[in-house]
Amino acid sequence: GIDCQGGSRMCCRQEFFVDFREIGWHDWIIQPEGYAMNFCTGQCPLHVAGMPGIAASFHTAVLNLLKANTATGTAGGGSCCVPTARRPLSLLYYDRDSNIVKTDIPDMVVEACGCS
Amino acid sequence: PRADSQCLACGEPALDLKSQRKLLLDLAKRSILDKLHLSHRPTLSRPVSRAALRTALQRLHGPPKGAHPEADNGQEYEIISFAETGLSNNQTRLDFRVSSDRTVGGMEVQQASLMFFVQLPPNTTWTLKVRVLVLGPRDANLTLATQHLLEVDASGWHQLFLGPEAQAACSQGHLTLELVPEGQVAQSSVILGGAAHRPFVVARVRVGGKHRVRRH
Repeated sequence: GIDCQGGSRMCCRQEFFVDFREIGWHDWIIQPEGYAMNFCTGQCPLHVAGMPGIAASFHTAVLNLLKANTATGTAGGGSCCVPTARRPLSLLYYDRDSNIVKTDIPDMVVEACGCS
Repeated sequence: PRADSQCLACGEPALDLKSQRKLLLDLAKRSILDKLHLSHRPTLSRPVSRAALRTALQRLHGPPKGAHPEADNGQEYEIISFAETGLSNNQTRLDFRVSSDRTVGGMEVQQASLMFFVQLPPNTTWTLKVRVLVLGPRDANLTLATQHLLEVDASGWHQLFLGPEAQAACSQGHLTLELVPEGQVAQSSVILGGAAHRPFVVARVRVGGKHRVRRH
């Protein structure tokens, strides 16, 4: 996948770090110190549908599909910039009874983006 | 981006950076609270000392091996609950509140164990009875559900795996244990005070997941 830089308009991953101290949550979340709430943004023109983050064969299949569709005059559906790889967020925190709780929240951190 | 620019993804007029940041921070808070099945951030009732936190974390294992919460969309938690202690006629009573914040989908306690610290005189063996007390279905009195007997022959931390009765009590959110010393060793051998030696229960909990789907 591609990380967003400057004014890139194509589909890319925008990093966004939430510091728990900045939002006043550091008193109940013991670890980690923040959460990388990365997100996907940018455009997916049809000629890159199925691009970065997804196997090239998928990209070829999509292009062939588009060629077939555009041949009959109907343009293929839109392609969206979506997460293609994610990882869990491990949290250690206090609950309302001051118990210490440890859990892994699956699929919370976006690692890569690509065009659907 | 400039105020008059467009959002890259949807073409709507872009937000100014300050509003965008506030929107993203609110989204991050909402996302974490939803995944923890919390309606709002917890307000701590009883602060935990750093010493107790450090001691307990040294005993908290990594995520259960082979646990695949996505497999049946349940989520695994490990919970450390520190005891509220009291003494009644030479018996030590430990009260634990394993809060049911995670009430969405119900809590299933898969394993629970008691960790306690003992300071014994040299060359002494101490027999300890641990009684599991539960609230009766209709009355507010505690009744004996089961008891464990264990021999302690060294000072330091000891772990006692608790059975299904204690796990069921934890699932209901409240567990009471009574430590009854056998023989002549004074009750004061079990160190209850002192921030770094507070007894605690470690519970391995699953919220949601396959069995709930079957039940529906």
